[in-house]
This record gives sequence, C-alpha cells and structure tokens, in this order.
Amino acid sequence: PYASKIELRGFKSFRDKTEIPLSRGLTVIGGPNGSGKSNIVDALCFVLGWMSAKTMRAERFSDLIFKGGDGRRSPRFAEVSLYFNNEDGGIEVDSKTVVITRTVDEEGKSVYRLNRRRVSRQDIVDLLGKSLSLGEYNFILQGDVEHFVRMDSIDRRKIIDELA
Amino acid sequence: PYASKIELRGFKSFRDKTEIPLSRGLTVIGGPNGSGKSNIVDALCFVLGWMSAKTMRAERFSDLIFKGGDGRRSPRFAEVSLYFNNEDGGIEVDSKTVVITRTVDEEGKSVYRLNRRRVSRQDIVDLLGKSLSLGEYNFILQGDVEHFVRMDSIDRRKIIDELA
Amino acid sequence: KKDAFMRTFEEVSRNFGEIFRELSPGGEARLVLECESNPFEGGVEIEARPGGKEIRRVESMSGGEKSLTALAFILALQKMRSASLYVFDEIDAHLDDEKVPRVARLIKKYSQNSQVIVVTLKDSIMSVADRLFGVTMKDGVSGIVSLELAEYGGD
Amino acid sequence: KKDAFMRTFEEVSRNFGEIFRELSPGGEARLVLECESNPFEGGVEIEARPGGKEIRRVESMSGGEKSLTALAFILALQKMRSASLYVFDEIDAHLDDEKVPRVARLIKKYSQNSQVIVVTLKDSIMSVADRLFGVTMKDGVSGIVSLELAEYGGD
Ligand SMILES: Nc1ncnc2c1ncn2[C@@H]1O[C@H](COP(=O)(O)OP(=O)(O)OP(=O)(O)O)[C@@H](O)[C@H]1O
Ligand SMILES: Nc1ncnc2c1ncn2[C@@H]1O[C@H](COP(=O)(O)OP(=O)(O)OP(=O)(O)O)[C@@H](O)[C@H]1O
Ligand SMILES: [Mg+2]
Ligand SMILES: [Mg+2]
Repeated sequence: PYASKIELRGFKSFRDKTEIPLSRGLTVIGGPNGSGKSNIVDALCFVLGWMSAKTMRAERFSDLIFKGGDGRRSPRFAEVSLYFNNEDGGIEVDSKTVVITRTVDEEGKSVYRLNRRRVSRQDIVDLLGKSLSLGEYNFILQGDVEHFVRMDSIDRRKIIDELA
Repeated sequence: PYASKIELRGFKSFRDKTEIPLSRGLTVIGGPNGSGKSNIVDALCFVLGWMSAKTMRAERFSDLIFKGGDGRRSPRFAEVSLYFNNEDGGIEVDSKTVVITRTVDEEGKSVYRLNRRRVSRQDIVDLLGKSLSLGEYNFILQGDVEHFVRMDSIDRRKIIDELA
Repeated sequence: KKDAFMRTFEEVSRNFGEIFRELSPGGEARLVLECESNPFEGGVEIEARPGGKEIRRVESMSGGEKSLTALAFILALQKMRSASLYVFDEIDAHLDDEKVPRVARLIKKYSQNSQVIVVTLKDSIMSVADRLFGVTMKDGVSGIVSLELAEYGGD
Repeated sequence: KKDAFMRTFEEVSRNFGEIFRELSPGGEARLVLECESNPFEGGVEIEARPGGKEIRRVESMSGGEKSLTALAFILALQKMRSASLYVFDEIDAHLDDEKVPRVARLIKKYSQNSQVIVVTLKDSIMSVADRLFGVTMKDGVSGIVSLELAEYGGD
C-alpha cells in the first residue's frame, strides 16, 4: 500500500481544506520561508499519532488549530486525513482506500478515525506498524541535521544504545 | 585607507604562499565544502590579532600551521599578511602601503610586524582601532546566525548590555 | 547604568527595525523589553510581522524567518560601531530564493561605504561581487582562483 | 546488553560507511568506540576522510562537511528499520552545489522502494521530483500549487 493524499483542514496555517496528492515515489515541496512547508510535515506527524505537541512546534495541541487575525471566525478544530491506496490489500482493512483521520479540538482532545469510524490511537499505531513500518525515526525534521552536528560522542553512543 | 590584499603562508589548509587581492567594495569567496573558505576568514581574524585560537577553530595556536600527510615537510610557522593602501594617509604610518603581518611558530608564539618591523600586538590594535575601526563585532562567522537563532531573551539582553 | 543600557537598547531597536524592513518586504520588527521598569530583570524579546502576517514573537516563526530575524539583529548590533571592514561567512544558508537577493542588495549597500568580504555557496550573492574568488582544494592543499563575472541574459 | 549494543553499533557503522561513500565521492567514514572494552564508558567518535583528504574526527571538519557527515549518520540509523515512508525537511541547507545533486540521487534511490516526501529550497532537489508542489501564503493562509516539471536544456 502507499499514501495517496494528505488533506489538511484548519491545521496551523492551512485554514481551508487543502489536498496534497502524493507520488508513489518522490514528492518534493518548495516555497518561500514561512509559507507553510514544515507545517505539512507537522501535519504528517500529527495524523500518524505523534504525542508531543512541541515536536510540531506548538505549545499545546489546541495551538495546532488555525488562528488568524483576519476577522473571519477561527475554526473550532484542526483536522488532518491521510489516504492510502490499499489495492494490494497490504493494510488489514477491507477497502481499496484506507483513510486515517485525526482531529483535535479547542480543549486539545484528539479523536482518531479509520475510514470515518472512530477508533483509538493504539488501533491506528498497530495498523501502521504492521503494514507500513512507520515510526518517528523515518522523519528528519528541520534542524535535526544541525542538532546532530552539535552532538558529542556520548550523545551518539546513547542514540545507538536506544536503537539497540 | 582600504585593505588591498591578504597573503597566507602555511596557514591552515593554505600550505603555499597564496595572495588574495581585495576589492575596495565587495569581495565574494565561493567554493566547495571543505575547500578553505572559512580558513580565509580565520586568517583575517588571526592577522588582526584575535587572541582565541578556538575562534579560529584550532585547539591551540600551533594548530594553525599547515599540517599535511603528503610526505613533504610541514612548514614551521603559519603567517598571514594584510596589505593596506594608505595613499590617503589615513593610517598614521609614513608609507603608501602598510603591511601587518602575524606569524605563529610551533610553540604557539606570535610575532607581529608592521611594514616588516617587529612591533607588539598592542601597537597593531591601536593602529587599527584609530584608522580602521576594526573589531571583532564586524565579523559574522559561520554558524553565528544559527547561534543567535537559538539564543533566548535573557542572552539577547546581555548582549545589548555588553554593548552599552 | 540603566540609562546607558536604554540608550543602546533604543538605538539597536531602531537599527533592527530598519534592517528588518529592508530584508523582509512589507515587514516590521522591534525589540521589546520583558520587564520595562527594570530591564535587567528580564530579557529582550523580538516581535516581528513578516510581510502581510500578524505580529508574533520570533520563537514561533519558521526556520528561515528566524534566520532572517537573527541576521537583522546581528547587523543592528554591528551598526552601533562604524567599521571599515565587514566579513560575513555563510549568512544566507536558510533563506529562500526571494530573500537571498535582498541580502545581496543590503551587502552591496554596505560595500559602498565599507569594504565587505562575503563567503557564500549561493549564486545570487556571487553575482553582485566586485571581485569573485573560488577556493579549490587538491590533496589537502587550498588554492585560490580569480573568477570572471560574466553577464548572462538580458540587462 | 553489550552484545545487543555491539550488533547495532556494527550495523550502523556499516550503513554509515556506505551512505557516506555515496554522498562524498572518494570519501570514507566510520564510527569508532572511544572505549572498546566497555562501550558504555565512552562515546562514539566519527572519523572521516572526505575525498582525497586525510582521516580526521568530525569535530575538525568544515561546516558543510559536518552537515554531510551528520546527515549520513542519521540515514544510517534510519536504515536499521525498514520504512515505507520517509520525510526529509531541509536536509541540504549547508551543502554546496556539487553535494546537493548527490543527495538528490540518494533520495531518488530511496524513492524506488519507499515513498519519500522532501521539503527543500534547492532547485536541484526539486528537479528530481516525481511530483512537485509549491506552498504559497496569502494573508497568513497557506495554499498549495501543483508545479509542472519542465525539462530545460539538453538531455
Ligand atoms: N495555528 C496557526 N495558525 C495560523 N498560522 C500558523 C499557525 N501555526 C503556525 N502558523 C504559521 O505558519 C508559518 C510557519 O510555517 P512553516 O514553518 O511551515 O514555514 P516553512 O515554509 O517551513 O518556512 P521555512 O522555509 O522558513 O522553514 C508561520 O508564519 C506561522 O506563523
Ligand atoms: N592546520 C591545518 N592544516 C591542514 N589543513 C587544515 C588545517 N586546519 C584546517 N584544515 C582543513 O581545512 C578544511 C576546512 O576548511 P574550511 O573550514 O575553510 O572549509 P569551507 O570552505 O569553509 O567549507 P564549508 O563550505 O563546508 O564551510 C578542512 O578540510 C580541514 O581539514
Ligand atoms: Mg520549514
Ligand atoms: Mg566554511
């Protein structure tokens, strides 16, 4: 299976429903500083169930909801959906398209859905773990390379130790 | 007056005598990673009398001497000269060209020369201070911008305080 | 000693605002004391409004916006002391292709009154050089090549 | 638990060497235990010999060389777990115009077996995209534009 599309709605700087179709191979995202590129990366972390709002550069989860000063009413929640093409049946769900959705409200409470049906975060994590080997370690976030440059030899050993 | 040329000899990766003529306006230095661009910046810090070897990315001053593994004998000292065009007489030295030279030997001892005549470091600093307003603060070294990005509000206040 | 600090603070803040405006079109930025009654009890906050956006602290900006803001702050500090030589080593690494030419223009402006030496990996900075050098390395030994600046394309 | 560590260490070191070789032509790199008898008493050093130079620790390399070495190390750690999706956000900021296309080629290779999403400011990464998107911002609201990849110049 492969990820076919990301959909953002009210998530950080993406106020309106925004669809980003994904290549089976290499998808590249460009644009000026501050336009929202890293916010898309944050959206991926978010929908895959990451538990630290700080990793997504937010003080608390409710900060992930679009906040604009433009007079229009702010959305009440932030939502990200990740669509998978499951024609090869690799994801143990009985449908050709599998959609994972995560919504967070103004209280910072998250709701997860699988094909629109409400599930627990653990259900999502189990599903992704089995069919997609998706973890936090396949992401290199902005600044990670610089962080590793500043690391000393002890930190490096600890990182390898954690992996072991 | 203006700086007309830098000359490096045995300084870091510049084993052989290397001359770099400078523009009165904007001189730009490019080249691949690791080619020696920042070493030229280090050479400028060095000849202007900076006292911290670590700022020039060396453990001790003798590390600034070219060290190569190629069988040729390593130089016994590192030397940088900075030439100034003094036709406007702005530097209080009675010559049309003023040359500042700093040499460091394998013991890490520095010798300063002004137009080939040996002087003290303080003589150089006084001369530069009067005619050229040259200080450490007009240099933005590689990584400084990233360092300021990571600074917190207290550090910023301290920096302004130091300036006051 | 608070007076000395406040005078410096005001001037750096003014410089900072001007430089930021030049680097970020339609943008505004200022320094804010966390503790106005006693500056030494707090720090100095940076509030910025890059073109068209609402004002917010630098901590909540994007990577490139933080880099631009930090650069403007460093240049603002430097402006406190006039200098005849400036040296900048890779100050453009995190900036997009719209910001880098603005930095080039600012550097060019500096070079009208002072000498400027810039190390860069970016073409748009190399293209405004009065003199351009390439550094090469062979078998661990560095060398210098003088590069001719050819005009490409239309003027 | 030393055995588990040593097995992981050996594999990461092997991955690291391979990836470094791909990113730095003619280069070699390896991980070295500071304290071989008891790894937990020391750290892990990185020794590298970028093409044509002598071997030295990463701490004494140039800014861009450190960045490349750190990237190779991160990718080596990632290789320990197979993944079907990789996301890389601005991993190329400090690399020169000869290294960036090498990173592009490596990313392209990854994308043959996994999905890869890359955020970049660099043209040579954008030019190898299967799909390319530009992010725009207007009045504080982000939008997406699908960009066509046109072939320029000779093939
Ligand atoms: N909850 C939110 N509501 C509205 N805007 C937000 C929200 N959270 C973040 N932003 C805005 O998103 C922008 C940052 O976007 P992002 O970090 O994705 O930029 P970027 O394209 O990665 O830039 P760079 O190239 O500099 O890294 C900032 O302008 C920030 O103010
Ligand atoms: N004393 C020395 N003798 C020989 N080579 C040295 C010495 N000191 C440093 N070097 C070499 O100089 C090189 C670093 O040069 P420098 O930092 O100037 O690179 P750079 O062109 O600025 O690269 P980047 O674009 O990555 O910042 C390294 O390869 C280092 O090994
Ligand atoms: Mg970003
Ligand atoms: Mg450098």
